[in-house]
Amino acid sequence: AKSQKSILGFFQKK
Amino acid sequence: MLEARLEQANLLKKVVDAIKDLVQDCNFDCNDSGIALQAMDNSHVALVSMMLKSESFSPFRCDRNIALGINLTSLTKVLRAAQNEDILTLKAEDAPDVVNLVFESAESDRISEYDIKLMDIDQEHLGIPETEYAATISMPSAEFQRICRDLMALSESVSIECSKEGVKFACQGDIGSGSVTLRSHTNVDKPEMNVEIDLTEPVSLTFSLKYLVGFCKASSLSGQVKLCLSNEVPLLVEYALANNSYLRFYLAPKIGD
Repeated sequence: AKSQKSILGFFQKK
Repeated sequence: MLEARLEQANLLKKVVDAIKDLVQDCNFDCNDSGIALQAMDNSHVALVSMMLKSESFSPFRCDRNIALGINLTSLTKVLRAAQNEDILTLKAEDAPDVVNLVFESAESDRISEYDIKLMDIDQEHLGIPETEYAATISMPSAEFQRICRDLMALSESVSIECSKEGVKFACQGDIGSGSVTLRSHTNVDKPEMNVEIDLTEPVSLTFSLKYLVGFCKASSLSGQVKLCLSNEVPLLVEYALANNSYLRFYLAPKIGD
């Protein structure tokens, strides 16, 4: 099964 | 101070309605280029990014950067008091405790005025990298909404596969499976019905339908929606508004086997 990734894994905090 | 006058309250009503189930408290960041909002949902799976350019208002005045921390449930309550066709003016001081909303009926002499108490929201801003997407699909927003709703009846996830054959939305669930395939299509009489697929390399990604169906609440803002995909990066779902303003949603993919 695929698992849901977090948006924080792609976009960095400024 | 901020003073921003919208010809039609409808625009703000629709934008807030489209995002209020995804994000609850958010800063409306005002500066001389317009009013922007960026917020993640509680589970950090999706990100909403709104930009209402100063050109979308007439007049627009904002001397310095002002962050208006607003609870969207409160804003919804107040916006319910505005008629769709009302002229809406947002006003705030430089270090405001409240944001002031004035609704003016173009047809009568009715003026309503509301203040919403502001919140101090410590919000992180995320840097969204410039991305050359492998596939960009423009399609009728109502069509995208229908596909997402239809497939959600079968499954909680959808795979979006884009190849030179077209774009295929497919799902598998307990009762069976389903798919919808769209090919590029030009309707000269009704350009809003066009399907345009711009592909540099094939891409296949899986996303949660619950979020996509939520994004589709923005469908009434624009006849067309743009989907931008690259392998293993968040999907961008964009509703373009007049004057280069936009409402964008980013959704992290489901990855792994």
